[in-house]
Amino acid sequence: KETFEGHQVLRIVPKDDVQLSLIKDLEDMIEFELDFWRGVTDAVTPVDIRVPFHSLQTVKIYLETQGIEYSTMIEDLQTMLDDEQEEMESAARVTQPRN
Amino acid sequence: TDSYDYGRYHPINEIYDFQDMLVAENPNMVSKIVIGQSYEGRPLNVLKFSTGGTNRPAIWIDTGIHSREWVTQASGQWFAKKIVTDYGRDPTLTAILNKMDIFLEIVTNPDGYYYTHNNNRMWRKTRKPNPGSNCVGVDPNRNWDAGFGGPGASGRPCSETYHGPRANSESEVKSIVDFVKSHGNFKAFISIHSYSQMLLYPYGYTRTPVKDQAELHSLAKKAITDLASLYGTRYRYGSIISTIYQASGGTIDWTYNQGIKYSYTFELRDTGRYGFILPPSQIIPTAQETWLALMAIMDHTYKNPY
Repeated sequence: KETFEGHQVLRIVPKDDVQLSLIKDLEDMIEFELDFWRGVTDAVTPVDIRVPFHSLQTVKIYLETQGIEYSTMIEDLQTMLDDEQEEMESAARVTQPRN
Repeated sequence: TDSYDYGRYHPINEIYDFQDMLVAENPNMVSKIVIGQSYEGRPLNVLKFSTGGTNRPAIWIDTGIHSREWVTQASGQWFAKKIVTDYGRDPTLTAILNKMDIFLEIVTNPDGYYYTHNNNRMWRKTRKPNPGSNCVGVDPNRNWDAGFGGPGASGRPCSETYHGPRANSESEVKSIVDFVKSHGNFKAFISIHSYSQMLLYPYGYTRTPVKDQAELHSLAKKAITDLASLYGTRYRYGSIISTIYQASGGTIDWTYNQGIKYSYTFELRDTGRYGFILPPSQIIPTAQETWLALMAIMDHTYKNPY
């Protein structure tokens, strides 16, 4: 099972079309293995990107040097997935006897 | 199915069991049609809700075409139970079902859904290998014969928006295409995704407005207003290309071009804390509010036959 320790989801709000195209350029940098959860649409609509741990520093430097503002929507994806899995398993334990 | 836990995410075998239970409990209204098989051989189950007649005008709803969008398959199970619960109680739904059929495909991408539970929670595409590439899968919402292969999809098999080698190359897509064509009397087609809270109508592959744009736009406004009335969840709405981005080979562009006027795509919650990892506590509120929008679209379809 693939795990996502250290992966973060960054929320980027492009200010203008220049920044939009800079973010679009990120899409073509396939070595970063970025996963666009919310794609590039127009200036002001947020873009959410899952960034693997190995690309995090490079991507953040890229955004900061271009003056592109971002926030961290999910600090550690695997922690969130572990919680989700735990909720599923505990809920299943509860409902199993009833079924 | 009264004791089924709609407030949690279920693995695929439990969803299949749920579908069979619902059919067994409602033999006079619910039947299961297997419209095809996924690449890995799983059945593509469609629940048919009908109170009689043959080949009545029909409404299609699908969830889970992008497998990681778990709140959509979960909402689909809640919708199924809502239909059988409200028929005979809710006058609007009763009127609709007395004249129309509803078809609901809950797990539209079963191979991908199984894979998200057992191998990779982030998986979105189908699971068919791509010859000549290490990367597996096609984006099933770029594989339809509507602007196929144009801007707004990728030709790279490793991309999340890979359109596939040709239109309808994915059996999960081709099976719906064949079913819709053979049925021939669909009047509304609603494909449900998550996330980002939008209600979208065609087109995605071209800036040319659809001829029914004014009607689709005003109906979308009514639908999202009803949706927001429950918990205040705010949606944006409009055509795919003007509201989000250019996307070619999309489901509802093809269905609209087949003459199914009321073609819509939903993007359910959330706005940006959890993305696809929406907590299960939000499943039922999401399904409840979405249902109000679905009812607006279905009621309009029923009252405006064409």
